[in-house]
Amino acid sequence: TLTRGFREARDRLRGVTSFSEDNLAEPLREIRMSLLEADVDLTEVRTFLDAVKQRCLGSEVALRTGKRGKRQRVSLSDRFTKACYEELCQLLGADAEEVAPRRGARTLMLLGLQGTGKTSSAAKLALHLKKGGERPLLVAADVHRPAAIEQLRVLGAEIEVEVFHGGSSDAAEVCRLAVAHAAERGLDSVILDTAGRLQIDENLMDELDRIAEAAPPDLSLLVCDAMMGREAVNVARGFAERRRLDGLVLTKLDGDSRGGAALAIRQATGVPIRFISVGEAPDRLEPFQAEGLASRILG
Amino acid sequence: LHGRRELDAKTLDEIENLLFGADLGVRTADDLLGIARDAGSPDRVKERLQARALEILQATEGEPGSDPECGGPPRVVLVVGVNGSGKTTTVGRLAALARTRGERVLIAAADTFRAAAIDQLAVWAERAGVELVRGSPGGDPAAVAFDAVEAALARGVDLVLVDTAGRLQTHAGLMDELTKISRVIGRKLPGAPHEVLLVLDANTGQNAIRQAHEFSRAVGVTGIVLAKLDGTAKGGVVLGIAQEVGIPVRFVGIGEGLRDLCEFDAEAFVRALFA
Ligand SMILES: Nc1nc2c(ncn2[C@@H]2O[C@H](COP(=O)(O)OP(=O)(O)OP(=O)(O)O)[C@@H](O)[C@H]2O)c(=O)[nH]1
Ligand SMILES: Nc1nc2c(ncn2[C@@H]2O[C@H](COP(=O)(O)OP(=O)(O)OP(=O)(O)O)[C@@H](O)[C@H]2O)c(=O)[nH]1
Ligand SMILES: [Mg+2]
Ligand SMILES: [Mg+2]
Repeated sequence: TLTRGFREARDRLRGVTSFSEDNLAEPLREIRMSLLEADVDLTEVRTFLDAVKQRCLGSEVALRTGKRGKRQRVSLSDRFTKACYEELCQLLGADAEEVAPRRGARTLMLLGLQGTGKTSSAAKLALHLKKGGERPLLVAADVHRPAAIEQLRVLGAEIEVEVFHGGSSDAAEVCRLAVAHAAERGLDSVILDTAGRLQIDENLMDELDRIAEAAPPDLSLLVCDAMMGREAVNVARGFAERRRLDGLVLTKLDGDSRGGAALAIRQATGVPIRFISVGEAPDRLEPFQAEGLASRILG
Repeated sequence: LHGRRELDAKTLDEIENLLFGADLGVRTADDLLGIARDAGSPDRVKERLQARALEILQATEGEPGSDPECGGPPRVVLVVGVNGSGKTTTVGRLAALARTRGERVLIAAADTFRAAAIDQLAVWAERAGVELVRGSPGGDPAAVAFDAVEAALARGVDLVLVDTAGRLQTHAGLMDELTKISRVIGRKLPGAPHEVLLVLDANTGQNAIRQAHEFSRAVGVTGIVLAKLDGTAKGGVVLGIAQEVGIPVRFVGIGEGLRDLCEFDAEAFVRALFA
């Protein structure tokens, strides 16, 4: 289904031979509504619309091969749609390389707000790496949430990946022991599942620093819920200011939230989206593709 | 807004930024922007916005379900919502709240799907000092709810809290499952569930309005629990829900501890929203 803005573009730009401030006004207004409803931050919306306007006004006449090999002009409304997609894809970042399976010790740390999907993503990541030939180790570093350790143990058992837990009631110590354990056994990726925390919670942000000190992460992945609203920018910045972030995992994309928060997070932190989670089952983790998310955000 | 002389375009622009940044529904944001524009002067904007927001929230009070017409104990409360929003934690705290009022409470572990969901709820049941009715993992959630209501009737329990598995409204099969759970409860005790609480993560954006619509369609939501309000998100989306779906907020979650669930205070909420 075409988003209102594209439909508007089709109506306004029918039979028109060139873009103008005038005939772009309505389509851009509709796209604006569409983006605001998709949770894209207002500042991002304005930047985006200006960029699209520039692309359209500055573009050359495009030709394509139509029926019977005749060279035809691409309709203005198609060009408008294309401009929107291209601009959004560029903003979202070209498909970031996924976390590729590789042999050898390394530490991956998952962090983020409460309930975003860290524990389930940890298991999914472990399965992804295991399928790629690795022997990963899951680490139950959430010593706060009731039955969090048990949750990871059950998930680990389901995918037949070892789960390290216990040894201490201190999260950093658990991680330190886990890395040592992995080294002893010659395991590959050590995946740290940490407790959900607020970026403004000093005690828990300190805990994250101590975990990182005890088990220095090679990759830190921020796990974000795709249905987040405008606060996504502040949350992501809050985490990015304390920890170097190497990637984003966007979860619950099997829902119907448009996922505009992803654009805001990307713009605010520059962190590439590495994976998307599209379901609860352990195989529902996919590498990120800008095209898919762009068309979803545009509606 | 402080120190601004007049409501010029730049000021209105900033107000618009503020409103959209609070996750209000797009329609609600426009409604409030209109209020701001008509306020006349910058220092009257805040109080006008707060007044209008309060009006929107209070319009939902006294909707059916807010004062359960109970034929007698037990009162049955079904807790629903999307994955990770805070349902299980909310159930634990609701149980604790009810106990401070001297009520006899039973919790039903009707999330038979997610890893360690029953174990997690068991910890909360213990913290709140209440009993847990459970089934077998992977079993029928409606059967657990049924058993809990049956047990409550037999033992003269005042309140039954039913925790359910998280589900996204896009999964029709799971929404049907929820409808079935509610229907089975009603068969055991006509009129039940007396309350259906949708637990909403305060960080959620516009999708919250869709959640309210869809969950309402499946099980008739009577109230919202706004969880994680101790974070930086303001949960403004409940204004959009109030305007478009007419559901009131009943409780707010302000932390992860046993005492961190309070009754909703609309005035405090709108003050914080437009601080
Ligand atoms: N539908 C759907 N559900 C998901 C997805 N990812 C995670 N979930 C569910 O979201 C809920 C929360 O996931 P968890 O992995 O427990 O989240 P968490 O971040 O570890 O939570 P805390 O440790 O409490 O902060 C669970 O019900 C998961 O099954 C997804 O991509 N789609
Ligand atoms: N900071 C904060 N965290 C909360 C609040 N309510 C719940 N949480 C946390 O959010 C996370 C998810 O809570 P759960 O109760 O497991 O959520 P759920 O809806 O039952 O999740 P699923 O059953 O997997 O769908 C946990 O880490 C909770 O401690 C709150 O009010 N404030
Ligand atoms: Mg977890
Ligand atoms: Mg739960």
